[in-house]
Amino acid sequence: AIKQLKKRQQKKHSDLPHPNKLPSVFDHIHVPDGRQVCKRHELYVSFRDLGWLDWVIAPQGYSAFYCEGECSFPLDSCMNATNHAILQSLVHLMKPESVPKACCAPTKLSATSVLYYDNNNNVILKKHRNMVVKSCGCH
Amino acid sequence: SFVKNHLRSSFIQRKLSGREKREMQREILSILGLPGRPRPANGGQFPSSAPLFMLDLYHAMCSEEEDDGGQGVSRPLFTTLSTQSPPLGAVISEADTVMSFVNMVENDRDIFHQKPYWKEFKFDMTQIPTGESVTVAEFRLFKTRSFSRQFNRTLHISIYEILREHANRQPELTLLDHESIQAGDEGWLVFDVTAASNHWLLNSKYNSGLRLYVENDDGQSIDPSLAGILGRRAPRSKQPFMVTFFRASKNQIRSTR
Repeated sequence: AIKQLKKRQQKKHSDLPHPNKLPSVFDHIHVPDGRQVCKRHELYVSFRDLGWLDWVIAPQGYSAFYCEGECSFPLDSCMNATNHAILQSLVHLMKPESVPKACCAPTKLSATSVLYYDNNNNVILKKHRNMVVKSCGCH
Repeated sequence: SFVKNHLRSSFIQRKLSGREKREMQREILSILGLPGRPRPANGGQFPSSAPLFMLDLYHAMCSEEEDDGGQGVSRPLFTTLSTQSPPLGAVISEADTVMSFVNMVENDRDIFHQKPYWKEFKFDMTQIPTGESVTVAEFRLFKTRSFSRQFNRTLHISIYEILREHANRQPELTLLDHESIQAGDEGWLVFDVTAASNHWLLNSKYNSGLRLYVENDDGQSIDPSLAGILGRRAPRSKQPFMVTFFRASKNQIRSTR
C-alpha cells in the first residue's frame, strides 16, 4: 500500500495546499485541497479585560496554545508524532470506516496558578497541574 | 528547513465575540470551582498580611513551575521567628490549593475576670474546596517588641484549640503548639494548627476557635498585648491569619471538557 501511495504522491508533490503543510505520504488523500493542516495558535486570557482584577490578585492574564486543523504526520525524517498516531493514520487509510483519523492531542502541558479573593475576603491560591497546553501532537 | 518553518508556526491573536467571552468566563469559573464571580467586600485593599503572604507563595510557586525541576520551593516566605516550624518548600510543591483565612473574632480576657490572660481567634472554614484534604495548617501572628523593659526575658506562647465552651466555667482546651521567644524579638510567629483545622473540616459546628496564652519563665501569665502580640487592631500588614494547604484526593475524577 505504501509503494502505491508513494508513486501517486510524486505526481502531486508540488501543489501543497498550505505553506505550513508538513510533508506526508497521505497528503493528497488525507488532506484534500482547501483543508488546513494542524496549526498552533496562542490564546491570551486577560483577567484585566474581563474586569476581574477586583477579585483576581494574580496573574493579570495568561497565554495558552491550542491547535486547529487536521494532523498530518511525516513518515520520513522529522517524525515527532507518536508511533501510535502514525499507526492509526495508516490503519485509517486502509479501513476508513472502522478506524477514525488520528486527532491532534496535547503532548506537553504545564501548570498554572491563580490567586484570588472569595466572598469572605479569604485568599485562595489554586494550582492547576497539566492545564496550559505547551505543544500538541502535530508540533 | 522543515523544522525551522515548522517551529515558526503562526501565533494568531484574535478578539473574542461576546458569546465566546461569556463562555470563556464560565469555563474559567468552572475550572476554579466557583458558581459565579466572587464579590469580596474589601477586595483589592492592599497591603494586608494574608494577601501579601499569599502573593509571596504565588511567586514562589510560579518560579518553581518555570524551573520545572520539582525540587520544591526553597525561598523564605515571610521570615519567621519560629525555630520549630519546618520549611514549607515541599508542602507548597505538593499543594493543589492554599487558602488564607481572615480572623473573624478576637476575644480578650474580660478585665473583671481572674488571671490568666488569654486571647481568642476564630476563622470561618465553611467555604473550603471539596474533595481536598488538609496537609498543613498554620496560624501566623506578628509579635512586636514587648512593652516591658526586660527584652532578654523568655516568653512562652501556647496555642490551644477550644474543644467545647461552657457557660460558667473554663472551656475544654487541647494544646496544639507552643513557642519560646525573647521578649525583645520582633517578627512573625508560626504555630501548627493542622489538627484543629482537620477537626473543623470534619465538623464545622465544633469550630470554637483558638486560644492563646503567654507566660514567663516563672509560669506567670502575661497579657498578650503587653507581650507585643498583635491582633485585629494592628496595621493591616501585621494582622493575624491562618493559612491552610490542601491536596486534591487522588481518586478525584475531572470531567471531560
